[in-house]
Amino acid sequence: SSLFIYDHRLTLKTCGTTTTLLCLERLLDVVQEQLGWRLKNPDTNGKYSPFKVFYSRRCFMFPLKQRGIHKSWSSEVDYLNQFFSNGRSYLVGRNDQSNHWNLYVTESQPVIATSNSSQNDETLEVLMTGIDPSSAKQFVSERSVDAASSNADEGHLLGYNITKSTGLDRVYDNRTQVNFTHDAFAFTPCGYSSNMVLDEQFYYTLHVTPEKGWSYASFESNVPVRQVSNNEQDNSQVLANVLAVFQPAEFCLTFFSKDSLTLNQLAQLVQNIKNYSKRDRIIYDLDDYQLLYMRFEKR
Amino acid sequence: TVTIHELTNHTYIDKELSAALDSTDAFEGPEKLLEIWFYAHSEDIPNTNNKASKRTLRDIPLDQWVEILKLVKCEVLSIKSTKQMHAFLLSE
Repeated sequence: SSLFIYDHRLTLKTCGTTTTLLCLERLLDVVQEQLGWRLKNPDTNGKYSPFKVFYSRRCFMFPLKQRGIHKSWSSEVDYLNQFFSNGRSYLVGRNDQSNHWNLYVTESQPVIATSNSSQNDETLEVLMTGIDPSSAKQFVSERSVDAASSNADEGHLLGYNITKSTGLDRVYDNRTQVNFTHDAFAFTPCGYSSNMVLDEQFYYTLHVTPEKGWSYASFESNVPVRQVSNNEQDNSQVLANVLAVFQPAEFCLTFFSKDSLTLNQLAQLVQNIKNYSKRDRIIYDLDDYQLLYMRFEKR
Repeated sequence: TVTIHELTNHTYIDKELSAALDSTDAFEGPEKLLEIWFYAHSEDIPNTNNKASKRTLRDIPLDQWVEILKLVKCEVLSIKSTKQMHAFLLSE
């Protein structure tokens, strides 16, 4: 799991049977108490009105193992609607399949101040299942769990080694030589999480559960690929680099962008991926963002 | 690419947790992803303390984040901080 905190926004991505949404009430209280930010809107029955909220997840593999509100998408949406007044929920993909994707997103609030920044925010996420067994092996580490040997910090060392051996630190072609920050951890008995930060401000994160029968890996990134690669690389090549590491039997790709040109270019670029057949391709207009969802299966 | 230096420059690291963490049966696969933009840009953050610098999410102390993450059933393994963000690696 990972948490990324910027001055004005945060991203929390949690795995397993975590209870992500149960932090909302306390989080919003802390932000108001500690920072004095006024987040409640008097026009919406006292509900919170941050600039934008996204909540998403692929459908669970074992929904019955989840706790409380996370047992069903409708419960999660009801819970979110207790906090936010202008949310919309989407079920993306085929409802009759166990591999669709769920999204909750609020309408953007009007921008209060005029900002000089015209940053094009974009997020690429690749969710992979059925990792090739030879690839999955790379994410199994043998070490003993022993609190007494805490000085060794083997989990971080093994995480570092996995990052290097798999080439996951070379997903992006860092032609501009921006600063690269890395943090990875290899779990016992298996599993891997890593956070990579480029240019002090963009991240990509990977989470891998290589267990046979229900293996899964995720890649999420807000790195502006053309910027850091000096226009030498695009997101289709990033996708190819990620797929080469995991060789999944199936994956879905989601891409949020404010720039429809970028989104349409990616949709064209990934029409034909070697060894994979496209199963779904859906584009949504979401207020000030566009969303591309595509799902592929190995031939 | 990453260098070995990245193992020694954490902003925070919980070595005891990292040594003792056993994730057997912890993983389910698909993650839950929550993203909140309190403001569209950092420049839009209001100055609420009448001081020269604005207070931002990155000024919230670590113990508060630990408390919030407990509600999520996550613990902080390690943190890397850069000029513009904090990146937390969490248990689970």
